[in-house]
Amino acid sequence: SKQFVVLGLGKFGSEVARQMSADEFEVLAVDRDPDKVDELKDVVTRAAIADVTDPEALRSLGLDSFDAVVVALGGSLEESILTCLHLKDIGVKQIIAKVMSPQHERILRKLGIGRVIYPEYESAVRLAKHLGFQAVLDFLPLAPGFSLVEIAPSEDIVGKSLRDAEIRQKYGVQVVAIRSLVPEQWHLVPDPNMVIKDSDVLVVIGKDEDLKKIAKGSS
Amino acid sequence: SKQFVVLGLGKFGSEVARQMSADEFEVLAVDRDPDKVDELKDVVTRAAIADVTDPEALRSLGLDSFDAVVVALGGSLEESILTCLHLKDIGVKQIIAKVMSPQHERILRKLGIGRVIYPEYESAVRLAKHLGFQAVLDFLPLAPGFSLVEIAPSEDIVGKSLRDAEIRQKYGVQVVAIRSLVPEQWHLVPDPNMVIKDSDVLVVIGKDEDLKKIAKGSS
Ligand SMILES: Nc1ncnc2c1ncn2[C@@H]1O[C@H](COP(=O)(O)OP(=O)(O)OP(=O)(O)O)[C@@H](O)[C@H]1O
Ligand SMILES: Nc1ncnc2c1ncn2[C@@H]1O[C@H](COP(=O)(O)OP(=O)(O)OP(=O)(O)O)[C@@H](O)[C@H]1O
Repeated sequence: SKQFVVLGLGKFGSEVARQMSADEFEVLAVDRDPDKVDELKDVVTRAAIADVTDPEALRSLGLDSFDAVVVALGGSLEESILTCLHLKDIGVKQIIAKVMSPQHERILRKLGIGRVIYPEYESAVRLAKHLGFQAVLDFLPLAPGFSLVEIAPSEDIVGKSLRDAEIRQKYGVQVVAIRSLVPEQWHLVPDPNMVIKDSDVLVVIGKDEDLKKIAKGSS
Repeated sequence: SKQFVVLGLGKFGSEVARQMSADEFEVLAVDRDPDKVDELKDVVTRAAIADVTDPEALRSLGLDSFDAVVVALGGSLEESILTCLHLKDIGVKQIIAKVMSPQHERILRKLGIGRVIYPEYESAVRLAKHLGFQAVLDFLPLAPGFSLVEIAPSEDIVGKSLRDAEIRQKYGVQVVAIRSLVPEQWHLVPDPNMVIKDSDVLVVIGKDEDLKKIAKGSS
């Protein structure tokens, strides 16, 4: 069964540790702050106090046997970078690092860190896209230029069956699911004969420019 | 055209302001730090220096005419809470606040703030889900228990047409798109006769427990 390490138990790191433990994975949680370690010791498989910038301390944790190490330190760039460097030396299987700036990301990528998480940036982009779509309730980018959005159906769609609404023909986007609120139910692979209510939420996939049109059209 | 305000230009707030400006919305960006304001003044419609906890300063910004106000302050809970309180008094149309803890979120919800963003928490949940799925390349929750994932096709799928692979019948999940890497191309609403290569990425939608099975099955 998979084993993970989280180095640094701030808001991000502690939540990664908690979620993975809840999903029944083995987690080693490490922080130099005894209080942070104490808060998690009954939640994770093992919780340890250590200064992870210290290569000796890192080696004694036996990290090369783990499937992935999440570097979730905050504070200075230096500590995160040094820790990643030592982890590369140890030869851990996979390193994921939380970054605090574009420069931080660039440095870690040059160190060969394959995966980088920038929470504030990612949440900001998502919020900006959300605010930009008038009738859109949620926005998930799938790939550059393609996204999945939840939209409220516009007046010319409400009361029609999915087939009659001809959303694909008119807007070039595909309805992949309908989330009904009355009664509360998900319809994956919705029946084309299903009549759309104004309380339904359409989950739609397509090119961003087509999604923008459907949102504007429904304002 | 829509107008937005961002109060607080840290990593999150400044990125919201930049993204919305890039999407050609009007943005008023506010911070008490002149350097932060200066960095954005050529990017946004208008950038102002102000202490946003000061109700007089807030009123003079004329915020009730904007479509939404993003409260992106860091530091103390107090400043964020006071600012939200004043915004409620002014009667702005929509308030979105960045929070720094579950307690912070609870307080703001009691104040009637409808939408709250907790970047570290959201990124942590997403990373934890990602690490948990073996063959899964990305994971996007759509609703409790339903998600969209990108997966590498397992051996019993590669070389078959989408129709013959019978993914829906076997796994109970729907392939909504295929991202080919060779050549690089997206196939939305993929042709059921399309043959799946081992370099393809399947974008799949379904219940979390079914998605877990398809990932495990392909390890
Ligand atoms: N050298 C180190 N060794 C072990 N733990 C460390 C080290 N440096 C920092 N930490 C821990 O990393 C955690 C995250 O750091 P901090 O809270 O400063 O960052 P942050 O960017 O605010 O994190 P988050 O956004 O996740 O809350 C803290 O609990 C801190 O004790
Ligand atoms: N009362 C205030 N009036 C105006 N601006 C403020 C006020 N308090 C804080 N700010 C600004 O809010 C911004 C974000 O604050 P800070 O950087 O402390 O938070 P943060 O949680 O680290 O933010 P982020 O995660 O977005 O980087 C800063 O640029 C700061 O100057």
